[in-house]
Amino acid sequence: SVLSEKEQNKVSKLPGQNFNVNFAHYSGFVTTNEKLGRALFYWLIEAAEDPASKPLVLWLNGGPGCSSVGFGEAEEIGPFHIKPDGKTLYLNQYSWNQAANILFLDAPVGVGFSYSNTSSDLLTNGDKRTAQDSLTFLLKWVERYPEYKGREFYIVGESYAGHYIPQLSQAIVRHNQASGENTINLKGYMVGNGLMDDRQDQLGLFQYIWTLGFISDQTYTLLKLQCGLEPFIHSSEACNNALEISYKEMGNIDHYSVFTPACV
Amino acid sequence: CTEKHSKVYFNLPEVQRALHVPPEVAPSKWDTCNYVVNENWNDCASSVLDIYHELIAAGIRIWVFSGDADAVVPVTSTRYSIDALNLSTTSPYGPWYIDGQVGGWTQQYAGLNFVTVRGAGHEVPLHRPKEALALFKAFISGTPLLST
Repeated sequence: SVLSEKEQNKVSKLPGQNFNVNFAHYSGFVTTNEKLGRALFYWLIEAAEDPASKPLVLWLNGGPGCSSVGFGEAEEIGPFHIKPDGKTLYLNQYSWNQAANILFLDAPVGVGFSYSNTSSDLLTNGDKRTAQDSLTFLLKWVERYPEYKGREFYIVGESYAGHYIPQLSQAIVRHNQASGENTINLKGYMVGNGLMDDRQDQLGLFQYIWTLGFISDQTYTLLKLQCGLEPFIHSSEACNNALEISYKEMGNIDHYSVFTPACV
Repeated sequence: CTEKHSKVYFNLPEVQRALHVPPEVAPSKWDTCNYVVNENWNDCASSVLDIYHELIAAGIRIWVFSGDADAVVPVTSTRYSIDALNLSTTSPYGPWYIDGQVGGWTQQYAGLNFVTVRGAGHEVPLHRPKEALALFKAFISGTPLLST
């Protein structure tokens, strides 16, 4: 018999998985641009109980350039977490698929297993194309998984996904308004520690590390002077130099979790 | 350190086979972040606050949360950005609770719900998994977090 694309994408037991699970999961690629050969990698992990009654949630990590599979699935909200040996898995008891069907997407091309047959695509990614390709991905993905057409849909993520999430949400809302369709039935989104506005994000960062006592008064003043009007990513050399001084003063701490010992 | 474990696991050929990644399209080295992509990012909006206004008007449920131990995009940044949205508040400011402990603080604005997660870093579910799951359940059900 000929397997459907969905059935072909079904994942059986993973290497290093020494436990049974009571949910199905699927992974594979969806082509978002036939001409250039752009394809995005996804991993759908269905809800542990009664997936048909649960919403669909798309999880996105940031970077830009970081993997939702590598971070979101494997160390944050997914059920399959990896032990320090890098080979065996354990079940995350707080996996979010207790409450929803979770779809991890690596976008844009170049992230994780997502790829393009046109190598220059890796040098021309950006906010607009990521939103457009992600919308194309969703519209094609629900053709493979029609049971999710019109299903209550949410987008959640963190960091630079503070750009991806509202931008993709806007693309979905505008697509639905233009087409009169509700295939992607977006109900809401949730962003954690996300980039929202360069100016506010910079000011808030400098105040945070100054008020917690991580940097000196002089460096706080220097940061505001050199970086206050700079983009949050890819800032000027003068701003980067000021940031370097702040990093030295903060010492060998984990900036992503300031009271956690740095990983050595 | 968990990031290092992912870098080992997802480079295993048997894992790539299990996830239906054909060898001919697999990257020569799978990595958690692609720095070529990052360094060659073309268009980066300086602000997405205008999109928030558009989506709030469209009736989309929007929650913004922040782990308060993050020095990359800290809670102060998020507060300034929300302040710039100029939304009116619709609930009193106050803590939310989990297992009798303060999980963080929360504020409902017109069209947006703000939640902090106490002790969490940039990756909130990594360091505060139980609190993050409670937050997620509240978000998808559209119900407030426990205030007592």
